[in-house]
Amino acid sequence: CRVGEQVSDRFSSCAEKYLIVSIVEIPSGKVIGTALFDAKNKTRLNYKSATWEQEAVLKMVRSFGVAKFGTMASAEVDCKASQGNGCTSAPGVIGPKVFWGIWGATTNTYTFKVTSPGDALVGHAPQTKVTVSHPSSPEKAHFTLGNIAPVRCDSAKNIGNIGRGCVHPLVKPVYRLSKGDKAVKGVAEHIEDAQHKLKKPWGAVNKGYPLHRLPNGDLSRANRDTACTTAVKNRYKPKSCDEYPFAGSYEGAAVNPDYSTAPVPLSENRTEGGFKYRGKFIMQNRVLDYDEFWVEITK
Amino acid sequence: TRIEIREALPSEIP
Repeated sequence: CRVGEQVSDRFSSCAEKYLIVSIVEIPSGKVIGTALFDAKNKTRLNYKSATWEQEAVLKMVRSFGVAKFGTMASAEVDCKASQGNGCTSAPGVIGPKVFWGIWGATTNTYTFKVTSPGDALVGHAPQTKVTVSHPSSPEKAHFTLGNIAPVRCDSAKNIGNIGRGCVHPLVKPVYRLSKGDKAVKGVAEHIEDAQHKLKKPWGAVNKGYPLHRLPNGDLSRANRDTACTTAVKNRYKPKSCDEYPFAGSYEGAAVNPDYSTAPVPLSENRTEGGFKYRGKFIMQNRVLDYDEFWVEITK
Repeated sequence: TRIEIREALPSEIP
């Protein structure tokens, strides 16, 4: 977590800010107590569950005056900003928990299980709201911690039979292949070569041209037939024809003349496109139709 | 009394 920033990967996000609580006497306006809080707001998503964990961590860093004694905070998840059906949270409200400034810094953690209902593709913008109170004041103060990365939940069938799950969709996942992995060595070498020699560095991490996932169908077949024609396949025999960008991407050969082919052992070609490699990546990152992803070749 | 809460200014962060 970093102050003032949202740090996120495909499954977790963390945002941190500092809050100042002031207790003010009325009508004089005199401040009779202040407290400084470090507030962290986190998510932990699960690619095969509609329920994720959301956690607010409040730490009283320092306090003065009456705020030293009995400042309290409760927390709840606000699902109202969602598109479609909102998320639901258990428990609905947590707290209030007491902060004891006189004995040094107290940390209180509020953990929620948040669920995305139904089967539809839904975007959620779940926020954590804290309510701060003090025995000296009849009113309470509210603050939305905010900054949680948007959450997307779906029940898509074309990523594998794993039911509903959720990701942070603004983080593009990275598909990694190793040249040291004998099972896919030839494919990895070809992709690395293609990312360097083509006009555009298709899929190369953060180079501006992410691939977009294309599920199997007419277009992926057309991609395959355009790149790996019968003539090319015959030329590569006994090896198979490998193409990049993948036929399973919207950057494939049928719609993008900037592609590469190479002869690769058939077993490596099949393994890379199969359930243990690209299929697993698509499933575990919930890479839906037209979702962006990167392709990184490692040693 | 009244209780107020706001985000800390950069200069107020330790």
